[in-house]
Amino acid sequence: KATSEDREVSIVYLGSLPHEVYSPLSHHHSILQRVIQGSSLESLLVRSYKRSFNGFAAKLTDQEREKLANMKEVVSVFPSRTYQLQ
Amino acid sequence: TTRSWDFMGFHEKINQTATVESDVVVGVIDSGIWPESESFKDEGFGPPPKRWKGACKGGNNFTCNNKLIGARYYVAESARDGTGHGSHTASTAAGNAVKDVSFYGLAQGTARGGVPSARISAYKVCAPMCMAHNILAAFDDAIADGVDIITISIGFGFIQDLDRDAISIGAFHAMEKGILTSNSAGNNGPLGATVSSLAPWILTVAASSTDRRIIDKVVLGNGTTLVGSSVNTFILNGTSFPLVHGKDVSRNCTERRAGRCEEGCLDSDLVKGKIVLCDDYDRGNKAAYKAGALGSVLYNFRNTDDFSTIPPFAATTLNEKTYSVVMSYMNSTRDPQGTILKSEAINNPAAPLVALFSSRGPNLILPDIIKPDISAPGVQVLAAFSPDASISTTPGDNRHVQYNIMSGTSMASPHAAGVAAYVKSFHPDWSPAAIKSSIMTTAWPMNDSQSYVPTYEFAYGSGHINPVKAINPGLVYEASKEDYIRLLCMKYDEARVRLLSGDNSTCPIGSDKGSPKDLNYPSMGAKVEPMKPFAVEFHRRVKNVGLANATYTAKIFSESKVEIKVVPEVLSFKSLNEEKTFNMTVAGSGLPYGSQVSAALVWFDGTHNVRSPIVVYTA
Repeated sequence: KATSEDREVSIVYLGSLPHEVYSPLSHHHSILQRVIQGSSLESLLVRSYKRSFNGFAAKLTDQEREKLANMKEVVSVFPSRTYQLQ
Repeated sequence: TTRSWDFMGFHEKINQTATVESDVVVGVIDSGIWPESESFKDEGFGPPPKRWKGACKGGNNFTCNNKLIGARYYVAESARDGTGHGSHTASTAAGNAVKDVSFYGLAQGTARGGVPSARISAYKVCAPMCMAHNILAAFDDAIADGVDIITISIGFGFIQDLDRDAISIGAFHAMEKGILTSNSAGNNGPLGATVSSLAPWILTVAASSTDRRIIDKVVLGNGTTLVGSSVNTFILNGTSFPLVHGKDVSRNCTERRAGRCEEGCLDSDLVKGKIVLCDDYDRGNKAAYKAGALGSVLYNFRNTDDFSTIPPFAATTLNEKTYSVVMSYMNSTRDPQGTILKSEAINNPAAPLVALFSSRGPNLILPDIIKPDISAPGVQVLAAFSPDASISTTPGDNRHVQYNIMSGTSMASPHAAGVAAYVKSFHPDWSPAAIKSSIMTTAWPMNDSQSYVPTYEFAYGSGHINPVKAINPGLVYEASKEDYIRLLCMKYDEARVRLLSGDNSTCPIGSDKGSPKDLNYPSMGAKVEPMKPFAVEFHRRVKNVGLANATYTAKIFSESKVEIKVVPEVLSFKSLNEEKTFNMTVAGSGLPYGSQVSAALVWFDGTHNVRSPIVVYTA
């Protein structure tokens, strides 16, 4: 079981929102559910992007990120890096 | 902004119609906003545009008004600006015109945004660090809220692929909805390939100087006066004070460390009432201030006159030449004396020059797309700030101000966003690519004479932004979502592209795939093999947005030995929005490693100069 130290906030980018009737939040839950083991989904999901595009941010381990990156509905998975004011 | 807009010939109320402009909403993704600032008061503003879907969710004690019509925060306790940066950028893009503002008497004038009658919606993602997942959340909301233009003066600093960069992703979906994103190029110049805002759907903005330069002076005991760079608002009470070098006022550090005034090296008893010379630009101020010195003179080894910080006490920075004059004087007398004068604004006839700190191309992700795209004022810009008790202009400085002077590509991006919003107010139906094209093709040509190794277009892009001309470009290089999708097909497989587009887009295969340089971009770039012959073809189409009946002739400006051909050389339009295509070939041979040739294509109809830079370079 991964500890909180093993987890890093990561972005799971799913591209555009589908045009058909779609529930982003339940889709995000279902994707996340497929890769996490033994942790509560609510505590890992940080944010859902569902108004203008599709994706979510969650606290993930390296292994979970790798699994997600191999899913066909995922465009990219990457750690939420720190940007700076310029 | 008390000088930047006027410097560009964009004088107050020039062609601006408040009623149309007030329909434009500028989204500012930054460190929040100071809602009580004069720059964001709503006197004379009616209710938000009917189509506005945003919300004021700024947190406790945060109130929006008819100027600041939206606020959201993703970090900290509220959308209130915790650093001053967000208020600065928001007021530069779309702040009210506020008369008689200054920074302790410096840079006095009317501070204003590019579109003073436009509305602002603030999205706070930095406090002061900015996490990618919050940046994406801000884009998600700003797009859905219905902003027209987004400015984001934030960057990662390193190169990331387009599908792993929060700003690139957010701006792509903004573009889909007709929203242009202006983004700072970064402050990692003048080294090459440091620009990190690389997506072609973003307007990437470099920083340049205006004709107002703020300087200060060091007067030595022998009467010599030297010009330094800092924004020093402190007046020393007296005419002359002892000058000491860091290495002579330390008891516990090596000579080198003490000379650089490293923290803990300066002896408080030995620096009190004296001006300390430090061989280090970064550390000197802080240490000398903490040790209780009266002032400091720092050696700026970068020799950058265009970047100046605001010291917490009387201090200035000197370049190599002037610092050595002080050192020689110190060594020539037993009792060296001097003083530092309060800063003053002088005329800078060399402007606009691209700032040395501004990040440079080429583009490491898409080498044939020239980045940055444009230059805009980003040096010593006075704009709104946060007068919060917990915020100061500089660490150690306990003064608090409503308006502050800042430098960076952060200051350039909102200038470009202000111009984009201005263009949008005249042409509400123009696509993000058309607005971007109008800004790029009407830019003033620039030079890069300040750099030791000039990088020309990779420093300033298409040139200096020209708001007055940008509303009437004559022709635009249009690009739709499908054009960008076609480009993405060159990088990603069809399944991934379909996820990105949200539709059943198909990717061309084989030779139909094309090349990134075929994107209908308003500048033309190509990376070629060193020391080999080359013949690069560019395919472009232009849309007539000037006069219905117009004939444009191609003019090539080139001092290099490359051969450039445009076919056809004349484009005749019979109606507005008519599109014509042309091909351009650039041929040559034997470009050495690390070299670059620059030229320009100008379509001219007797009124409009539609200028595109051409850059061919080697690795």
